[in-house]
Amino acid sequence: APTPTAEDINRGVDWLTRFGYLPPPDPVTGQLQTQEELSKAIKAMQEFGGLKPTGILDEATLELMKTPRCSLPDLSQSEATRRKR
Amino acid sequence: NIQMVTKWNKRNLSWRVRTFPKASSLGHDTVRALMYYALKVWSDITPLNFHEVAGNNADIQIDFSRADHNDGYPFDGPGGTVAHAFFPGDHHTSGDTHFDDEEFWTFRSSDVNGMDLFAVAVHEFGHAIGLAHISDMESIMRPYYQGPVGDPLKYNLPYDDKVRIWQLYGVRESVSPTAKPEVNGDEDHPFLPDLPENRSTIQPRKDEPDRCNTHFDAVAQIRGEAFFFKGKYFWRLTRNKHLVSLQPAQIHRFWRGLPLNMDSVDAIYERTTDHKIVFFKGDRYWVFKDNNVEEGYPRPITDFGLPPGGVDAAFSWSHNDKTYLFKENLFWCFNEREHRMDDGYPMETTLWKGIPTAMDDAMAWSDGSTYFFRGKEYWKVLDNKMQAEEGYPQITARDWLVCSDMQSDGPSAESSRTGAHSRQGQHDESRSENAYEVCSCTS
Repeated sequence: APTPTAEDINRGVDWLTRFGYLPPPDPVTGQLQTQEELSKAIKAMQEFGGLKPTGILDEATLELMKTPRCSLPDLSQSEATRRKR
Repeated sequence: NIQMVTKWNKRNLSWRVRTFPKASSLGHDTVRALMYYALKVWSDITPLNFHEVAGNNADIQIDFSRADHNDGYPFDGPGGTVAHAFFPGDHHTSGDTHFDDEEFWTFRSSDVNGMDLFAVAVHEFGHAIGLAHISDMESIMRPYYQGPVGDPLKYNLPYDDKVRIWQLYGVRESVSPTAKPEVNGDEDHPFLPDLPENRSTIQPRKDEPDRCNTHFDAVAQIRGEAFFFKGKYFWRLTRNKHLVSLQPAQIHRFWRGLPLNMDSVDAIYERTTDHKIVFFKGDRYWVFKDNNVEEGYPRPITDFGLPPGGVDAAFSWSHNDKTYLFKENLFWCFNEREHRMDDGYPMETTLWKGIPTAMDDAMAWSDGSTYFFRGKEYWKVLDNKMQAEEGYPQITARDWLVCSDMQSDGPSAESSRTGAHSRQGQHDESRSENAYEVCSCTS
């Protein structure tokens, strides 16, 4: 499968944060999101969307991220944080 | 599972469309009617009552907004995020529902770029009364737009969605969990026009077939929906057999890559192995990934081991993941996994008892049955049997395409042509005896 471009990854991280799969980066500690967190978040999004949970930004995942949708997040922030923990 | 969120303590909720879409062909009355019916989907089965009010303090204030509109959920133009709503609560925005004014909002339209306003409104009002997103592919509360959900007057919430809202509010007195809510005619429901209001842009095209008076070139289940193909057009039915639009869509505008001079198709099926869609026409076939043809097609049907001469019907049988191809009185069985025809084929179609030869097409449907279509009639074969059910053939247009006044036991499909007419609002000059235009309208 083609590897996602840097732009895809950025857009993917933004999308995952926006819809509750990734907690926003912590402004106080400046902690960045780790690859592991990102992979977990992608997997959560894939399971939620009915895709195969590969944990990578594959074509089907990028395609689903482009699908028109409701603005509200799919998971509440506490849920995402709990996933992070 | 997603945690439950807040709910309304009161049962009577007011709503109001404060702003309307600026660039949509939908008039204000149609928008208000669609909101009314979208709310009614929920009030029909719960003790909630919705009433429209004027003024700025409705519980559910509905706006069509653009880009950043100061609520932390900026819209992003066509596509992307299309709408949102705020959960119940005491905050003044609780229950408010916003639609992206830059979406192409449609109603009863087959336009693939349109966003069905009714479908999105039902989803958002689910939020406004307390439901969160859920991953269930069938749910109206899935976060992704899944296309039109059919006729607002007939729409029926998926059962799991009913259960979830019943957990919040209980069941409306007049409804038992299993009874179908009745819409009784004597309430003053707002009028929903049959066709989009600006008729001038959607006049029936001259070569547009009449779905109630025709036989079909091909019928297929694709991604769970039923597609009926006739000439250059097709009709589409949702999973629960609701016609997406009375107006057919043009094949070439949806299925990209077919030759523009192709005036019809012979047979179509969705491959179970990779969910690609195969179109047959004459001695050639095309393979589509979603609605774009793949490179390298068309190819000859001899790829399948079929003789030249074309295919009448094709369907993929979920019982064995094999594809059955019919031509006149013969049929073949193609093994998709091994990419070869099963031994011993072709066989006589008569092995399928009660099924006609030289059929128009066949379709495996989500009820596990297989349907065979010829002329204006269809036959049903249950599960993995090879015998038509008692009581068939029946009339295709009546049972699948929202047509009425058909006699299924007429002498023959063709001769029953005069017995059928399209039920909703279609002009049919050919029937005017005294040179007046005839228009039938039943809603």
